[in-house]
Amino acid sequence: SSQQSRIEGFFKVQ
Amino acid sequence: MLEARLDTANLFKSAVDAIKDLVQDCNFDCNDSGIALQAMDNSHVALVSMMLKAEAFSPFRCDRNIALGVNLTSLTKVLRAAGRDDTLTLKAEDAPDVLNLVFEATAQDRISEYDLKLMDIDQEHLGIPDTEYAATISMPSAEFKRITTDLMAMSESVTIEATKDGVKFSSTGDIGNGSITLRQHTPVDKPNETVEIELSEPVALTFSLKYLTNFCKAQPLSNQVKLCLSAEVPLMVEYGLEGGSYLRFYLAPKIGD
Repeated sequence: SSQQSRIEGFFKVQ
Repeated sequence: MLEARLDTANLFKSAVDAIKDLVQDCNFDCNDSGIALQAMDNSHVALVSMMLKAEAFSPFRCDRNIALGVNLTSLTKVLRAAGRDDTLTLKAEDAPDVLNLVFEATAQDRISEYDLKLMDIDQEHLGIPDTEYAATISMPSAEFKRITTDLMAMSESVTIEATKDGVKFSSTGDIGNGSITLRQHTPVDKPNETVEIELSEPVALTFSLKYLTNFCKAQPLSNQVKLCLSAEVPLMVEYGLEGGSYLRFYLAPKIGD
């Protein structure tokens, strides 16, 4: 089944 | 120092209420443009981004950058003491230990004043890139709440599919499956019931309903909600407030099959 991705995978830590 | 006054406490009460179950400790970053907040939920799946612009307050004064580290559960306890129609004034020194909140019920000549202890919060700040979304859906916020609540009964996830024919929310679970399709709808006499779909290309993404139902706690803030989708990037759910202020939620998609 589908897996939950994490938000940091898309938005870089500044 | 910070001094920011709202005509009615309602806006701030509702905004804090909308995010308090998603994020616990967060910084309210104050500067001359307004009060901003960015925070991830504990599992780092969702991100809250709130901007209350200086124009939302009257007066608004903040001469330098001040970070107010607040526990939202504690803030909620204090805000419970504010009437919805009270004026609300937030005050803090330049390097504050406390946030001072004053609620005034002008009709009753009643003034209440609270100091909320602040904390040092060292939080990662994420850079959110400007995104040209493949699909932007504007719809009644109550309708979005109803859809997420109804589909939550079927499954823990929802697939949101935007095409030129409309936007389809569908869920498959143990007991069966269900879907709701909305088409573009612009009633002249009821602008709050408008459904608008701006599409540059069709897109379909799957999200956790647990988070979406949580975002819907912001429903009292705005009659309309905006959903912005692009392939393989987080969904943005925006509740627009007066004067360009906003409460946005970002939700990482579920990926794979």
